[in-house]
Amino acid sequence: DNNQTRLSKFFKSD
Amino acid sequence: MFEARLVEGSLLKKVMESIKDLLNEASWDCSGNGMCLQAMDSSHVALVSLMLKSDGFENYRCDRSISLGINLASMSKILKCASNDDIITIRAEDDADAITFMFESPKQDRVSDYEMKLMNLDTEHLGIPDTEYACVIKMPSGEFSRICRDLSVLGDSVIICCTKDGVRFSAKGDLGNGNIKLAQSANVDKEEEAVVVDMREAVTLTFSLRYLNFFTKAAPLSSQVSLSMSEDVPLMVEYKINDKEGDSKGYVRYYLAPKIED
Repeated sequence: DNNQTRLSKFFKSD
Repeated sequence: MFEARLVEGSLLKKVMESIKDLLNEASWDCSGNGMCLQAMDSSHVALVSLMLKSDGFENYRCDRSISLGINLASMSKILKCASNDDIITIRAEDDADAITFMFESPKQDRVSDYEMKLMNLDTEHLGIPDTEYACVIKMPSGEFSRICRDLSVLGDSVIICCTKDGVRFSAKGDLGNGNIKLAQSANVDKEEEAVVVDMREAVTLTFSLRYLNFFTKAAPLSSQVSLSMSEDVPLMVEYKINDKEGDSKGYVRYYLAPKIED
């Protein structure tokens, strides 16, 4: 799904 | 040594049902505060963050913080061996390679225990920033489940539009389109039946219904669900875990990255 963003765009690894 | 005893064992069964279709494996991080789990689904679009507070258990002992790597489908299968009114005790020795579940009937006349192998998981932990959301919608959890189920008939995505007048859920696809509008409850006798919108600014966002339908598996945990939204941040869907008396035992939170509208 090309319109679906991933969480890594918003949340960074600790 | 880790040991946690939950008299209302059905809560743990419901917690497992709320995550097992979304996640294959995850670590239970056990500390003095309680049992926490944070994991993303395999496509890294949704994240589960759940907490079972130590004071929500009747007995809770955690000598040192441990991380228990679990195959969630296996744990779910084992918890299905517990009756709904069973008392459930979770036990793990320090550095153990297995976890034990003990199920006691309320009259203590039937006691079963199951040992399950632990996994070595190298899981990525994400920092979730504290967010002041533009809109927080509280509604009956059954209503949210129904909306997600009904709109899945029409399309793969739902547009959630939150304004001061209420909330509109919309979906469209090949066969047509559908809209469900919920007004804020003017006055309700029962708090669990209320629709309440706490809005700083209006928000319109698009989300995958497939994931929202996974989240609604948590509805048996709580009569109310809250949806927290801001432009361009993941949606947070929260089900509080309350016992029969209504006391808080923790929460299940799901985060879902928004879709970009065409």
